[in-house]
Amino acid sequence: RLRERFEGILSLLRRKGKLSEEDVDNALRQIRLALLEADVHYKVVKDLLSKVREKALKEEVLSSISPADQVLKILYEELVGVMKGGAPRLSSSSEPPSLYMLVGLQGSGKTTTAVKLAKLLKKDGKRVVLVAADVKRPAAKEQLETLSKPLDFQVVGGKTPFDAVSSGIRLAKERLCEAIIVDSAGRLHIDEEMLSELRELEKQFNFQEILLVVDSMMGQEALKVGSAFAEAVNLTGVILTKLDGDARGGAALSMSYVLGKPIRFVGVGERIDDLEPFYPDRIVSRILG
Amino acid sequence: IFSLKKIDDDFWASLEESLIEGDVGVDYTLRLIDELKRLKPSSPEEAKELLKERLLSLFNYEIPPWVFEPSSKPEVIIFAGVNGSGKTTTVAKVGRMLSRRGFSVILSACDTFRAAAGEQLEIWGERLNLRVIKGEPGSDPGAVLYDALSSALSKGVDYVLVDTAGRLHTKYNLMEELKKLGRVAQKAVGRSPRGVLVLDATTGQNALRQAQEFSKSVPIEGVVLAKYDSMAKGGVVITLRGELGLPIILVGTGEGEDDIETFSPNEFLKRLLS
Ligand SMILES: Nc1nc2c(ncn2[C@@H]2O[C@H](COP(=O)(O)OP(=O)(O)OP(=O)(O)O)[C@@H](O)[C@H]2O)c(=O)[nH]1
Ligand SMILES: Nc1nc2c(ncn2[C@@H]2O[C@H](COP(=O)(O)OP(=O)(O)OP(=O)(O)O)[C@@H](O)[C@H]2O)c(=O)[nH]1
Ligand SMILES: [Mg+2]
Ligand SMILES: [Mg+2]
Repeated sequence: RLRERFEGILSLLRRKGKLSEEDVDNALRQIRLALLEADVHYKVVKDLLSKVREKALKEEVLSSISPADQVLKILYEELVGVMKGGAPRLSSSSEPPSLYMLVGLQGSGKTTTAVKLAKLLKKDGKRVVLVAADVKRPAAKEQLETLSKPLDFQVVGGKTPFDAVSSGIRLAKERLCEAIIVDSAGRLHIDEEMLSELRELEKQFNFQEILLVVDSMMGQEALKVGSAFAEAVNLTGVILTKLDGDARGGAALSMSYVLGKPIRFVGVGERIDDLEPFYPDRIVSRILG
Repeated sequence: IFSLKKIDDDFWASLEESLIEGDVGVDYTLRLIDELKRLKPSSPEEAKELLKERLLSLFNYEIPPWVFEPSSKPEVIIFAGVNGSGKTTTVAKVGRMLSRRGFSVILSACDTFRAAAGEQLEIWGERLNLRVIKGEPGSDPGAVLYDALSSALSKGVDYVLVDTAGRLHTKYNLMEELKKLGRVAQKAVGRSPRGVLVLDATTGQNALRQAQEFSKSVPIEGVVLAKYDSMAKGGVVITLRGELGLPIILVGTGEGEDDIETFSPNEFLKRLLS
């Protein structure tokens, strides 16, 4: 349906010579529906399209040789502009070990992504300690251990997330490991107690990066989820998972818009190798169908 | 929106945004608003009542009886869905719910793929005093199911709840594996298993794709809306019900073993139209 909408818009606009303001508004109406179908939050759609409209209504666009393509180019660039990619590698602290934490909703892919990131660091020659800071979920530590077995990473746990992180730091210093990746428990963005736990962890430890792990099939809730986590801790970026599915991924746009933080990596499968750098133009093409 | 003073363009625009924000989706939102406009409500309150009535009629179904008692023994229920949606936890919760009702239950740990999946269900089984049948990691899920069903048949067990590996519906071989699991059940007990789609309440429009594709691999007879405590509206279920005729049967309301309820259309609409 998304594809039909866009082809409809394109053919409509292309049939015209010069575009009128009404033509642009008709096109934007269709584009709006297409973006909403792609799970982009309606407030984000509203704001972005008003910016597109302003640019599209310039005389040089309306009477250019191919105004339809001009308008779509403006739309494309506006969306790509929101989603500037960040560095697809974890930043290092001036003094090792660098401490990283993954946070996010239940089931978003944190545990799997923690090991994917560890492998990435290992490829860069770094020694990594994984911290099982999820003390709630049954077999959470076993999951980390099983996933990291082939790569021979140390996995430490603890009675509380704070104990686990402390143990991780201690072990990393003993073993001269450059990086510590903390896998935290999934939590709801409306769970005040669990968000406070993250705040406390941030206060107690010096995190080089805190990344929000987001399921690419999330719907309109993305805006609320992003702002709640960003309000609790200083996020340095987002990792979008399960992009090997067929979700449009509009949540990525909403997230980037509300956080102003870059999406750094994307998960494209369940294997430890299935992590790629984030390319804004690819996800925009995906969202636009 | 319904506390606005009158029906005007602003009202319709706000209502549209409210439904979209509830993940109702473009098609159904436009359809519902169109129908509502034609009924010419005289006030926002009346509009709300009409919309509520319209949606209640969509959710006017009986929760399938096999959710409350076996239609034959064993009642085999396959819990399927995409990665991380809440299947394993839901299987534990449903197992607990049924055993508290006095039924005998076996949990079949048919996720032999994901790291520590068997251990996760096993821990739930120990906590809830429910029997878990699991296999070696990497073993054939069909073989595990066969063991669970053989045991259920010989012991006259009421329910076999089948936990399966998360899978994206875009993966052909994984969807074929699910089909095969259904065939194993069919062959072992002589009738088709019940398929239940476990759907994360924060999922957007991809939910429709999930329901459509999973239905091709196993007969999906109901949807469990997990993580409803996220306060997401779960509006996608309107499309699942309207387009695919799927009943929403249970709602997951937390991470504990008792955090499950039968679907209440009134509660659902109250949240959606709040
Ligand atoms: N297809 C696919 N599956 C993924 C991806 N990332 C994670 N998964 C799967 O998603 C499911 C959930 O992943 P987890 O790593 O357990 O998620 P989590 O955020 O740690 O979950 P909680 O700890 O319960 O909050 C598992 O089945 C993973 O294998 C991905 O990029 N693609
Ligand atoms: N808040 C909340 N969390 C839930 C609910 N149901 C499941 N979860 C959590 O969601 C996460 C994933 O649950 P699982 O049961 O492992 O999901 P799954 O579908 O079996 O995941 P895979 O087997 O990896 O595909 C866990 O952290 C659960 O505790 C629910 O109703 N509410
Ligand atoms: Mg985890
Ligand atoms: Mg599972």
